[in-house]
Amino acid sequence: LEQLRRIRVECSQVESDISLVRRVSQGRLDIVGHESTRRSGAGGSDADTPVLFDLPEILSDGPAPSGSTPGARAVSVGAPGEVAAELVKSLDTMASPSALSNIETLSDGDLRELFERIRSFEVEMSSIRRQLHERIDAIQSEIGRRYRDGEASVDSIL
Amino acid sequence: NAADLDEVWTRYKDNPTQEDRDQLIVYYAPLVKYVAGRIASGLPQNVDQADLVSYGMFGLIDAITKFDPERGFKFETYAISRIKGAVLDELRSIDWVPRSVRAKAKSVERAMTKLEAVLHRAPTDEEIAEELEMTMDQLLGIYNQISSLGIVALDEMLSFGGGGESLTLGDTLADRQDGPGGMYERVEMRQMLAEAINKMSERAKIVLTLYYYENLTLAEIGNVLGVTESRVCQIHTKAVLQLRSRLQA
Ligand SMILES: Nc1nc2c(ncn2[C@@H]2O[C@@H]3COP(=O)(O)O[C@H]4[C@@H](O)[C@H](n5cnc6c(=O)[nH]c(N)nc65)O[C@@H]4COP(=O)(O)O[C@H]3[C@H]2O)c(=O)[nH]1
Ligand SMILES: Nc1nc2c(ncn2[C@@H]2O[C@@H]3COP(=O)(O)O[C@H]4[C@@H](O)[C@H](n5cnc6c(=O)[nH]c(N)nc65)O[C@@H]4COP(=O)(O)O[C@H]3[C@H]2O)c(=O)[nH]1
Repeated sequence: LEQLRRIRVECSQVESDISLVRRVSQGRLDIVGHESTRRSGAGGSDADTPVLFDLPEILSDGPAPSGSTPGARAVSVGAPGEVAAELVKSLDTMASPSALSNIETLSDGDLRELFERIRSFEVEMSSIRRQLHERIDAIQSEIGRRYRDGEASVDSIL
Repeated sequence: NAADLDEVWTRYKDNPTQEDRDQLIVYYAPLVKYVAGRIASGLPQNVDQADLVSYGMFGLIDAITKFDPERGFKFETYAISRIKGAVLDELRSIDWVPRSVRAKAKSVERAMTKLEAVLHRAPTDEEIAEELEMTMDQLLGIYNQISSLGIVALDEMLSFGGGGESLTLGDTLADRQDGPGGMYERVEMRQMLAEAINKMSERAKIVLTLYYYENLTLAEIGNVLGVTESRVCQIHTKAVLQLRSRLQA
């Protein structure tokens, strides 16, 4: 059980970093997407509103799939680890900080290219994350089975 | 590319301008999405996520203003804890838990404390319901109401750590040993909570341990105990109320 738990903790730490970088890349993607929508004149945001005002709308999530219980899982807000730092660095080489903070100055072509680069990065993060979830959930269901069948007891933790 | 970011930081710290600050805000803003998403995960669907993001933005701006690049810490780590603090503080100050539900939670805790003093063990739901002169269904209904507000509401009711960073129950017991400072308090808290959990009823102990220490979902815990997810949810709510009544006693 100790081994299983150690693997899970390791996977969870990587998953936490990947989830962080995934969220960051989604945020970047949505900021870039918002700029291109603004240019095409669609979406009600007035052309002079600085992107800063729209950030709460841009950065919030769609509704979670129905039937998800709030707090189904204990979730903590942790500090980014080494994996996250490395991945953000590589995201920064694809989507430079100065491009992101001066997005109105990019040409339409550059904007579209920036969008595509961030999008393929996000897709990759989401896919790694899905695989990690499958692995973690498999471990969790085995750990759960051991508690259910009496092979493990919470007293050993406490 | 990291170089132009460092440039903006240095320029901003030497001479704070709106323009540089806005550049930093836009670059780091996705961190707020991360924090708001995680906090929203413990809240019911009707909480407006855009609101959480706006509360978080204040935390980010605060972090940018206060950050000292010379100290060698990573900005992201500092920013995430300020953003989280800002969102939780705002949630607490708007007191989004309805007063009636808070009052019910308080009366349940009072009943638990009183019964525990008399029985020298954790009271059963039957005993609590009797003490409060309500039916079992009514008591379970109260647990449901509290938990439908989201576990964060419970965590928030249990947050400790007067040292600047407000720790919730979830943070204290998390697998990750992260964050500078407060590490020792964390270990102490973890110890104290483990002792308090150890004195609880078997079911409560199992649910709390599996949820916080073993990181199982409510549904997975349901499979362990052979009950529904919503039943685990009720047990979890009762257990957290009980923990709170003990730690405050
Ligand atoms: N409750 C919950 N559900 C989850 C979680 N992760 C994934 N899901 C569910 O699984 C679906 C697929 O996720 P994905 O493969 O990561 O694929 C995702 C991801 O690649 C991307 N995405 C997700 N959120 C955002 C966002 O805020 N901005 C952008 N630009 N892309 C996003 O779009 C795809 C589709 O997203 P959805 O339609 O939302 O559909 C999501 C969502 O219904 C989670 O942590 N909690
Ligand atoms: N082992 C395991 N872990 C899982 C699974 N799904 C999510 N997690 C982890 O649990 C955290 C909380 O998920 P949530 O409660 O659904 O809460 C999510 C959800 O409300 C929202 N979210 C994230 N991605 C999506 C998405 O693609 N679509 C939608 N609609 N919401 C999302 O943001 C919140 C935070 O997301 P994250 O920071 O990524 O943090 C996630 C992720 O690290 C899973 O199937 N197995």
